[in-house]
Amino acid sequence: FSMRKKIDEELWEELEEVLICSDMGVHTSNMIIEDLKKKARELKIKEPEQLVEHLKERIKECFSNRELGLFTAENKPTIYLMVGVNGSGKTTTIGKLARRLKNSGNKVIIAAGDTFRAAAIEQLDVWAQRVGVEIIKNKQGSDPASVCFDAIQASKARGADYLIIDTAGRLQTKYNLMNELKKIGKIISREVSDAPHETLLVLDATTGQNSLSQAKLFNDTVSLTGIVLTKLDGTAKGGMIVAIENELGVPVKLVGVGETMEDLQDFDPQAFTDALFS
Amino acid sequence: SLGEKLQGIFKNLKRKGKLKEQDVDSVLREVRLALLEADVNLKVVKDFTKQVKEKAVGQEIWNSLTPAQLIIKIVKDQLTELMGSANSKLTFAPQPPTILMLIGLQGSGKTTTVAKLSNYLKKQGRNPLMVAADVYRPAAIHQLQVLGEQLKIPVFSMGDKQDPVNVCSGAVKKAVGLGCDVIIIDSAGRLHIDEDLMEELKNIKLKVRPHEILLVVDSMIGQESVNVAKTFEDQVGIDGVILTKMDGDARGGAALSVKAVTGKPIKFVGIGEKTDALEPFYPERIASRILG
Ligand SMILES: Nc1nc2c(ncn2[C@@H]2O[C@H](COP(=O)(O)OP(=O)(O)OP(=O)(O)O)[C@@H](O)[C@H]2O)c(=O)[nH]1
Ligand SMILES: Nc1nc2c(ncn2[C@@H]2O[C@H](COP(=O)(O)OP(=O)(O)OP(=O)(O)O)[C@@H](O)[C@H]2O)c(=O)[nH]1
Ligand SMILES: [Mg+2]
Ligand SMILES: [Mg+2]
Repeated sequence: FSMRKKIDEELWEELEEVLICSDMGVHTSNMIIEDLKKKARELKIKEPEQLVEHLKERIKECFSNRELGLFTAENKPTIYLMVGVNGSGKTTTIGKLARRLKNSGNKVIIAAGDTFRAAAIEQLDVWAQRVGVEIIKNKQGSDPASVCFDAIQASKARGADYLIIDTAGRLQTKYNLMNELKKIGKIISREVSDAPHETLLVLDATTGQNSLSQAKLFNDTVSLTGIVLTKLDGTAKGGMIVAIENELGVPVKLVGVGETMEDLQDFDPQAFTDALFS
Repeated sequence: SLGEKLQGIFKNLKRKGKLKEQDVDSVLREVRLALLEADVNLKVVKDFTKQVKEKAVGQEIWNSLTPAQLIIKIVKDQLTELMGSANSKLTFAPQPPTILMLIGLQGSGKTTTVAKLSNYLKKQGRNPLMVAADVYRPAAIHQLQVLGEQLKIPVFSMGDKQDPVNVCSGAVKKAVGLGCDVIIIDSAGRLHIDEDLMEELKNIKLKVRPHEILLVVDSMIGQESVNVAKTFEDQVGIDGVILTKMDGDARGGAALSVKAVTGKPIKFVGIGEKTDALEPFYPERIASRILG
């Protein structure tokens, strides 16, 4: 953009296309550009570089007024429930999160709540061994709600500070699977008041406009408290989280930037916004 | 839906009398919007709407009694033509074993699709061998073995300490010994920008010469579909595409983007988590879905 000499219709189109290409969606990109045009008129902006700076500010505004960081309950265990569609990165994220919490001196237990997919329990078990935390699991095919129940009892009995629960991937349009998730949420809140203390939607950054439907339907089912945006180490920018934050008020709290247990970072609005234009 | 939006536009335009070029542009904006909302890549959308405009002008839509229907028909026909004919044929080697390899981004559905494809081939009377060449992901080998047990299809593995190149060449030898006529290789998920892992794919290709390399793409992928597909095609070379998770409500615009940028056909579609949830690709169905 520093190549451009003046602000013209072509530049506006170019800026809007950067947003669309980041998966922000036409509707949200359009809205942000219209806001920027208003601002440019009011402030009589003449320089393209200034325009880009204001655009970044406008995008960052979407992320203000938010709960940063994961909630910790007054009484242990603090319970985190990980949900999301198939293959988004839930199980791997649990390994990373368990590692982070353990490193800050907490006793962490993880629950193998995916009793359906082939080798899902074994996969989480490998993470438990790697990180050095306890895992609660049942047989393949058993009721996920009963695994959650057992995990909560074990966490209380063993004084765990944190319990992180894995669930099976499910497409948000599958009515019976979403009902199963609702039931899991109810069992958790019945056993521990105010739990789950965080219900995190694990969302693949390469996802396009379907992410809004995912966020809406998962939110309707289990009231999301935040999003983990995974695979941001790829080339996708994850722009659809702007629409999600705008329309649903669900904040991105963490980002996944790789496949090892260290690859978890706090969401950084400045870094995210800069990356949209890099 | 796009159809209703176009009807509305043309109703208003007809009141003004004769249609002009900028009227066609307002119609094309709706087409562009529908395609972007369906996750078709922006550059692909631009090329596509340009082609639609040429056809629309050529067919003189303003003389039509039902211009909205005509535009929809042009768009649908153009989409269907671009997606190629229904072609779920796999290349089989004149001398067995035929070697198929599935590649793609993390979590796209490769391992599950290897099982589905093997099941499909077994039902066709072939004798498949699945190859556990993902030595990185925790329990990836176990995942394929569990699927193999469910389907009564053998799985070749050398554990997770061996180089995937050695695993694949070992599998070819084993297939001959077992009398298997088709080998399906499950590879580890990888980023198209990971130089080492892309190199690994090139090395596997050099060593075992797969007859068919299939790119597995999650149907909910957004604008990066073009970058991803093009990079895999340029660096490794692909023969076809399998689009997964089409049992969801993603519009699947990636189908158009991937075909447009690689020219390679979509051969199969994944429509569920079970091992029988694989369908051949039907271009007109996907075209309707993309248009909403
Ligand atoms: N590059 C990259 N890969 C990731 C990231 N997070 C997860 N993955 C990979 O994505 C793939 C899927 O991860 P899983 O943790 O199995 O995903 P899941 O949501 O539990 O999948 P299901 O349980 O099958 O629904 C694995 O290959 C992970 O290594 C990330 O931040 N970056
Ligand atoms: N609903 C649905 N789920 C699918 C489909 N294909 C695969 N899945 C699910 O998607 C998730 C990821 O599938 P995998 O086969 O593990 O994906 P992968 O590409 O091998 O993952 P990595 O090896 O980590 O790269 C699993 O939960 C599968 O059950 C499909 O067509 N529909
Ligand atoms: Mg999982
Ligand atoms: Mg796999």
